[in-house]
Amino acid sequence: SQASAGESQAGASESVESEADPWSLLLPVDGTDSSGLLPPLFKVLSDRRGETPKLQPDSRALYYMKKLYKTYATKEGVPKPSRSHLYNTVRLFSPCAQQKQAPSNQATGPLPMADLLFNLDRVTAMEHLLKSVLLYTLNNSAASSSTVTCVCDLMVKEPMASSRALPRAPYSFTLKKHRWIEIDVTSLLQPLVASSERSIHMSVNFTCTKDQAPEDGVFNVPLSVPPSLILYLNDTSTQAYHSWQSLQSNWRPSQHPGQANVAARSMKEEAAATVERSPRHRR
Amino acid sequence: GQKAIRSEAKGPPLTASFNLSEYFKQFLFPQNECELHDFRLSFSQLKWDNWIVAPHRYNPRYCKGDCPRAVRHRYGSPVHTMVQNIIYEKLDPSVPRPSCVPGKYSPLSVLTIEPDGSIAYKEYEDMIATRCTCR
Repeated sequence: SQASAGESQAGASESVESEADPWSLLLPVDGTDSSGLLPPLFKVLSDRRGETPKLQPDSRALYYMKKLYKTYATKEGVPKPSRSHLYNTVRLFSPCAQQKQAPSNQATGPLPMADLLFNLDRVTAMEHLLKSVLLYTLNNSAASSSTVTCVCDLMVKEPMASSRALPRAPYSFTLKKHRWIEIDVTSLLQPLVASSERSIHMSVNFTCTKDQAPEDGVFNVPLSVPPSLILYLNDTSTQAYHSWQSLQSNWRPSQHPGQANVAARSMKEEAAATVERSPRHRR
Repeated sequence: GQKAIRSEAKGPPLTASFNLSEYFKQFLFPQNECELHDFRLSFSQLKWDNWIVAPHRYNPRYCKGDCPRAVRHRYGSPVHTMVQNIIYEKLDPSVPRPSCVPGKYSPLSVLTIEPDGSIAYKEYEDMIATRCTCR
């Protein structure tokens, strides 16, 4: 079968090489609409027909997402059964244009008040938000072993100015161990994403102190700003993989528990009856 | 069978082993039996490697081969498959034999760069055949 697979592979690659544009392989010869012919992934990519991404993502963001991919899937792209999460989509957004930076002064802590604008157009209506975090990358100059406690104030400015700050749960982390700092902003973004808001303007303010020497006042956390925004989503469309469904399909649920039990009981009674009837079995 | 053996006895002396191996051949599974085959596709072949960060290659696999007559337990085929087999063999050969098709799939996880520069990890349903069946 390897030989036959090799043949089919060689055959296909010849036909692919022979065609200047591989799209002719995928698109229907009569030029009709290909949506019914192509699987969703191929449809999405064939719409981009050989272009190259105009905007390249930030290298640190790409590194983070590659690590996430390796955690969730094998080299062949098969989701690992060990994964226990319900989200089947993760989107990482870099801020569009960093808005004007409020001057950093003692009051706003070591980090300048960062104004961030995220455009979430790529989030589809079928994708429901389960969790979202702001992801900060620590500069490698942060390799000090000090433990730092930070308080993060986050305010959403648009679409509606809600000066609701995050519950000021102090985030404490040891700089040496962390390459990334994740600030959970789910409670703040949930209503916005649910209301199909796709442009989010927020400001973030970090105030950190060293645990060993709080008298030193605020500590200059070497964060490489701006942060990325990561959304963990559950895509409810039919094209997406729903792990809980595959769990259910392995486990055959009875129509109604009562009904199933009745069936089981009657089968048991039936079996007992046949045993009684045939003398041989009785021995 | 006695008559047959006696009548054969008059013919050229056939070695018992030859008859037996011929006889048992009919019970062997067909050489090109229905099973899963690989087909490794690289996204650079389709010029999608600009957009797809991972995986680099995609092996959707496919099912190919003849369905043996005893499909019940080996392929988990429904009873209908055997009915169709009997119809093909005994009643009407224009009815096709059971076909070798995928019976189970697994999803595919893809990491892509979006046109706006954002990065997306998505899991697409039923993109890899993992088991064949005869139907």
